[in-house]
Amino acid sequence: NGETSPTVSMAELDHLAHVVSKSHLETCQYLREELQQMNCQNFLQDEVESYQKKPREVMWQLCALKITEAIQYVVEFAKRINGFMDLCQNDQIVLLKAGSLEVVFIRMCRVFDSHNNTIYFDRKFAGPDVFKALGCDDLITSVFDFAKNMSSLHLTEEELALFSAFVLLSADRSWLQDKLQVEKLQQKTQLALQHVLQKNQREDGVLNKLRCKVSALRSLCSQHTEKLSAFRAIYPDIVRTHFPPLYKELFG
Amino acid sequence: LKEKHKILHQLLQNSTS
Repeated sequence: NGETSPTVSMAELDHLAHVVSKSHLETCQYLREELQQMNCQNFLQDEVESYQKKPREVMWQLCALKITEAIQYVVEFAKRINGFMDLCQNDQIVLLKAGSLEVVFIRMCRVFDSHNNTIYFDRKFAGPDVFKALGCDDLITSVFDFAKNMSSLHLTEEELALFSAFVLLSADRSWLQDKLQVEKLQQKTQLALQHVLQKNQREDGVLNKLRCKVSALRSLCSQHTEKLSAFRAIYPDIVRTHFPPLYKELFG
Repeated sequence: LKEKHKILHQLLQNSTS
């Protein structure tokens, strides 16, 4: 009869799915059409070698810059999710500090070319070998594996948008002041995601697969934090003077 | 937390362009 559960109607789920999907498309940094036009231009071998020859700190600084650019789009995405701006400012900061990089990793599957195992980076598509100078091969492998797994689900933009919002609105983040309000928002987002997956006749296991992605995302973020502190131990001045301020604020 | 995250706080305050 159109009632999904006493608190949330089908119409409300459709509305939420529409708003989140629109927010995602407005802030996704790269539209799929743009990406298709770029026809997966891979870096040439000499370009790959020039990245590999960069000093470690220079490559780190470049990657920190690219991550920070992507995070700024995620902040804009969050601001457009209805309910997010009604949260107290403390909780908005907590959710973005913990979740913005996770959404960046989710969004990476949109710019991942599974045929060549390459990812859009610095104007072309780069394989893991481009990032050798970072000295974080295990993290890079995990990032590429995650992008490959996510892209193998072939999620629509609407499904990706709702999953991104679901991850961002994690009620289990520490330091939340109004956990209950975040929980309510996350539950509604999950219901909207389930509703869209059913509407798109996705097979049942997709939601469970997406739930498993949440722990993979947490592990990617802690790997990133470990690598950053190891790097900063060797190059404290580089981080302080050359890394983007927002990056230092979030991960410092 | 707001004190330690001035940039993020500012981004959140900016109107959604």
